[in-house]
Amino acid sequence: EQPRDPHDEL
Amino acid sequence: MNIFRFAGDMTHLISVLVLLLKIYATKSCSGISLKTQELYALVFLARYLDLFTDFISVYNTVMKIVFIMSSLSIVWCMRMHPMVRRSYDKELDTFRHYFLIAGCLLGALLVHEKFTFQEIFWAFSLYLEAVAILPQLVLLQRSGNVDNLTGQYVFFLGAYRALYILNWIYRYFTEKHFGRWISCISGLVQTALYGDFFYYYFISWKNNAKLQLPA
Repeated sequence: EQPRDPHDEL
Repeated sequence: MNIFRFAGDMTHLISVLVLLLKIYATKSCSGISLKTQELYALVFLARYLDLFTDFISVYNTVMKIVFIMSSLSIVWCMRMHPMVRRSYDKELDTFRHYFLIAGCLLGALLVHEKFTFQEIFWAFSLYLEAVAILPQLVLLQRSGNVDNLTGQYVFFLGAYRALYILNWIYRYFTEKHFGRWISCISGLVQTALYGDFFYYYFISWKNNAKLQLPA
C-alpha cells in the first residue's frame, strides 16, 4: 500500500 | 518547495500580519468581516488536522501553527476585545456564511481524493478557502471606502493564491505524478473571485486615488 501522500502544501 | 510556493506562503503570512497590525495598531476592525475571519479559522483547523500526525518539515509545522494561532486570535479579538469589538460593522457584515460552510461540507462529501476523515476535511478546507473571502468583499462593497490596510490585506490574500497557481503549474511540469486537481480548481475559483477587486485596486493604485468599489 503506497504511503499516504501527506499534503505537503500549506 | 519552489519559489512560487514560498513567495505565496510569505504573501499569505504578510496578509495576516497586515491584518493583525491594523487591528492591534488602530484597536479597530472597521471594514473587516468577522465572518471571513471565522471561515479562515475553520479552513486552517480543517486543513491542518495532520499537524501532529504528518511531520513534513519544520517550516511546514511552524507555518501551520502560525496560521492557526493568528486566525484564532483575530476572531477572538473581534469578538472579545472590548475596544476592537465596538468597531465591528455588525450591521454591514450580514453574509450568511453558514450556507458556505454547509455547501463546502456537502461538496467535500461528494468530491474528495479518498473517503477518509482527513481527506474529506482537507477537501472541505480547500472549497471553503475559495469562498471565504465573499463576506469580506460584500462588506467592502457596502462600506464603500476601503482603508489602506484593509485594501492591502485583501490584495495580499488574493496574490498568495495567484502565486500558488504558478506553483501548481510549475509542479505539474516538474513532477510526474503531480495531480492535485482539487487544489488547482478551488485555487482558480478563489483567485477569480478577487478579479474585480484586483481591477479596482490596480485602478486606484494607478491613479494614486483612494480605493473605491462600486456599490
